[in-house]
Amino acid sequence: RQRAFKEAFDAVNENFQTIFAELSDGDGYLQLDLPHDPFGSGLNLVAHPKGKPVRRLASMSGGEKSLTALSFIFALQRYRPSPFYAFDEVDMFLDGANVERLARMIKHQTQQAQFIVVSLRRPMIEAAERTIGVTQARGAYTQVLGLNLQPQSASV
Amino acid sequence: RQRAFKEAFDAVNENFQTIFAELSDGDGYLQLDLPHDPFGSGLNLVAHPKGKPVRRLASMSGGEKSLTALSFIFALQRYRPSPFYAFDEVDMFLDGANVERLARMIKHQTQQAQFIVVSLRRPMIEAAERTIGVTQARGAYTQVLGLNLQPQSASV
Amino acid sequence: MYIKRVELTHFKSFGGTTQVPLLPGFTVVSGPNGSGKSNILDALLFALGLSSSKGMRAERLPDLVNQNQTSRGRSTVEASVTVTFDLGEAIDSQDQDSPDPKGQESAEAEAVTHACEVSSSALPISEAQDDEPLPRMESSGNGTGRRQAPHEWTVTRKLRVTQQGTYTSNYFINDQSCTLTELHEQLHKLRIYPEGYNVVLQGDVTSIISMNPRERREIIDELA
Amino acid sequence: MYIKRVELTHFKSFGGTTQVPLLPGFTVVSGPNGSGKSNILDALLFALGLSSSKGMRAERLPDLVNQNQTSRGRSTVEASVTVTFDLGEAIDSQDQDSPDPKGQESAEAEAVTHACEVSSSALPISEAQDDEPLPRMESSGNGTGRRQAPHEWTVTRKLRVTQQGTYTSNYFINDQSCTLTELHEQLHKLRIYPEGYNVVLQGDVTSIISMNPRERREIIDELA
Ligand SMILES: Nc1ncnc2c1ncn2[C@@H]1O[C@H](COP(=O)(O)OP(=O)(O)OP(=O)(O)O)[C@@H](O)[C@H]1O
Ligand SMILES: Nc1ncnc2c1ncn2[C@@H]1O[C@H](COP(=O)(O)OP(=O)(O)OP(=O)(O)O)[C@@H](O)[C@H]1O
Ligand SMILES: [Mg+2]
Ligand SMILES: [Mg+2]
Repeated sequence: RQRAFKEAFDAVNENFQTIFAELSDGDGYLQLDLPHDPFGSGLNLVAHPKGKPVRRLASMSGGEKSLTALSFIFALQRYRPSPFYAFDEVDMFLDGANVERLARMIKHQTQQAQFIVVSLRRPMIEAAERTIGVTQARGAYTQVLGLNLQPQSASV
Repeated sequence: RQRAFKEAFDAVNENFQTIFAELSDGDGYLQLDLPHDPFGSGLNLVAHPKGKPVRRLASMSGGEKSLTALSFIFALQRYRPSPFYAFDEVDMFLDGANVERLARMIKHQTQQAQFIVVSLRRPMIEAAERTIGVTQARGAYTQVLGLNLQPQSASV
Repeated sequence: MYIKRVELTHFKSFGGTTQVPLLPGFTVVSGPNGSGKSNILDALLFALGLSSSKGMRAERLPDLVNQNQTSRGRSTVEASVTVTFDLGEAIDSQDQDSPDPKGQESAEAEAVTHACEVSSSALPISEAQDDEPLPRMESSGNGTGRRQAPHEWTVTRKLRVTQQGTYTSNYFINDQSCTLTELHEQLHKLRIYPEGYNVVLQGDVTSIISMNPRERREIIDELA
Repeated sequence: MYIKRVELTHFKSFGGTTQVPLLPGFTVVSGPNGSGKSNILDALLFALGLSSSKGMRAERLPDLVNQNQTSRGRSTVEASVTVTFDLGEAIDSQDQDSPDPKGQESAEAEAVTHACEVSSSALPISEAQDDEPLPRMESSGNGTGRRQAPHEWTVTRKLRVTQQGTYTSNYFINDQSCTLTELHEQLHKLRIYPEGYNVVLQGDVTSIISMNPRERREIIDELA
C-alpha cells in the first residue's frame, strides 16, 4: 500500500513540475513533510512562480495561487484521467496573459478528456472549440443556446 | 442605545434599497429576524436580483452575491462615510455589463471619498480618473508607474 | 467517452425541460451573471450523486426544485436531471484503458455530428429537441457487440417533493432503478469519483492552497 | 481629506523605498498577477494597524520584510511604511463634518496638482522621488491656523527583525512615537476603524453574504 502511494506520488510530482513550469514560468514541486512516513505526513506544494524566492503558499498572490492549484489538478489528471472535467470560473483571478496560458493548457489536456469550462474571459472563450450560451430574461427561465457548434473540429 | 441602532438601521436600509435597485436592477432590503429585539437578532439581506423570486442568499450566483454585498457596503458608506475606500478585485465575479454598473456607482461615490480600486477589468480601468500601474520584472522588485495621472480632472 | 447530453427538468433556474447537448473536447459555457451556468454544473453533481445539497448551494434538496413549480401549489412537484454518456465504441467499460480512445471514437463522432448540426442554429436548444434524430438507445450494460453505433449510458435522478415538504430522491441507470451505492460503483469504473477533482466549483480553485496538508495528501491516497 | 502618498521600504515585494503618490477621487491600480497590487493594500493595513499578520497573508510579522533584506544576513532588518494624509484646509479634524469638504479642498488641490505633474511621466515613481517639490510639512496636530497650505498628517510603522527572528513594531504619528491605541483613537476621529468595511481584500467581497446574520447585525452596531 505504501508502494502504491509512492508510485502515485512520484508520478503526480513529475507531472506537477512540468505543468507548473509551463503555467507559472517558474519551478514548483510536491513535498512530503515526512518522506519515510507518508501516511502520517502532509503534502506541501513548494512554488517559485517566475523565479521568485520560495514563499509560503499563503503569501502568494491570487493569480499565483490559482495557477499553482490548477497545476496540481492537471497533474492529478495526467496520472488518473477522468472522462470529463467541469471547471467553473477557475480563471477569475488570472490576468489576460495567464488566462491565455491556462486556455492553451486546457486545449492540450482535451486530447484525453472532455472539458466543460464556465468562463466570462475572452481568451478562454476564443480557445474553446465551441461556446454554449446561457441567458435568463428578466423573470423568466434559463435558456440555453448552442453557439458556434463546430462539429468538424470535434472529430480528431 | 436601541434608538441609535434603529436610526442607523433605517438609514442603511434606505440606502441599501436605492443602491441595490441601481446595481442589480431588482428589489432588495435589510431585515431583522426579531425587529423588537435588535440585539438578540440577526440581520438578513433579502434580495430579488432582476425581479427573480426571493432565494436564500446562498443559492444566488457569484455575480449576484457580489452585487448584493457591494450594495450593502455602499449603503454603510453613505450613512457613515470613510475618507478612503480600498477595494481589491471586488469585480472578479462580475460580467462585463455589471463591471460597468459598478464602475459607474464607484464614480458616483467618489464625490464623498477617495477610492483606490485594484482591478484587472477594462470597464473599471476606463471609468477611473487615473491608473497606477504595478509590475514586477522576473526576479526583481515591484515597480510602480504613475500612468495617466490627470490632475486637471482631480480638482472638481 | 464523454457526456453527450444533460437534460434538466424543473431543476433550479430551468423551468420546463431543457436539453444541453455536449461534444467531446473543449466547450466553454458563458453568459451573464445569474443566468444559470453554475446551475448546469450543479445538475451534473445532482444526477451523478457527487455532492450534498450544500455543495449545490441549496440548504436542503427541496430547494433544488424550480421555484415556479413549487409555488403552483400542486400536491407533489418533481425535478429531474438525466446525464447521457457516450461510451464510444467500447462494448463495456473495461475498454476504458485502451491506448487510443480518441481513434476509436472517431467513427461514432460522425454520428453525433449529425445530431449537433440540427442545433447549431441559434435556436434555444429546448425548442430544437423535437428534431433530435438519434433514437435513445437502451444499452443493456452487459455487451451486445454493437460496434457501429454509439453506445449510450444514462443516469437519471428524480427528486419528488410533497406539499408538506417531505421528499424522495431516486436514481436510475438506463431507466432501471438503482441505489446510490450501485451508481457510485458504476461511476468508479468510469473513473468518476465523488471526491475526485474533476469538478471545480465557482470560488473553489484556491481551496487546494488553503487546505490542510494532510487533506491534500489524502487526495493522492484516493488515487493510488 | 484623502491619502496623498504611501511610502514603502523593504515591505513585502517592495525592495528599496518606493513612493506611491495618490490623488483624491477614483484611482485604479492594475498590472500582472503577482506584481504587488494587493501588497500596496497590505501596506495601508500595516501602517494604520488595521489588521493582524494573517490579514496581510503573513504567518507572522517578520514575513512582511522583503525577502532580499532578510537573506542578506544582517543582524537586524527593518521594513517600514508611511501613509501621508492630506487633511485639506481643515485646521484640525473637528472640521470633518463641514458641509462642503470638496469646495474647501479645491484651493489646496492646486498645490497637489503641481507635485503630480512631476510624476505624470511613465518613469517608475521610485526614481522620480528626488523631484518631490512639496516640503514635508510637520503639522503640529493642535491647530495653527495655516489655511493656505495643505495640512498633512503622517502615520509610520517600523518593523525591526533580529537575526534570531524576534521583532519589534513601532508606530509614529507625525514622527512622534505613539501606541497603537492612540493611533486608533486618532483614526477613529477620521472615521477609519479596524472593523470598518472600507477595505475589502481580494476574495473577501462575498464574505458579507456567507457571514452569520448576527455578525452582520454587529456591523450596524459598530456604526450606530
Ligand atoms: N429552485 C430555484 N428556482 C428558481 N431559480 C433558482 C432556483 N435555485 C437557484 N435559482 C436561480 O439561479 C440563479 C443562479 O444561477 P447560476 O448560479 O447558475 O448563475 P451563473 O450563470 O453561474 O452566474 P454567475 O456568472 O454570476 O456565477 C439565481 O438567480 C437563482 O435565483
Ligand atoms: N516578504 C516578501 N519578500 C519578497 N516578496 C514577497 C514577500 N511577501 C510577498 N511577496 C511577493 O509578493 C507577491 C504577491 O504580490 P501581490 O499579492 O501584491 O500580487 P498582486 O499584484 O495582487 O497579484 P494578483 O493579481 O495575482 O492578485 C508574491 O509573488 C510574493 O512572492
Ligand atoms: Mg456561477
Ligand atoms: Mg492581488
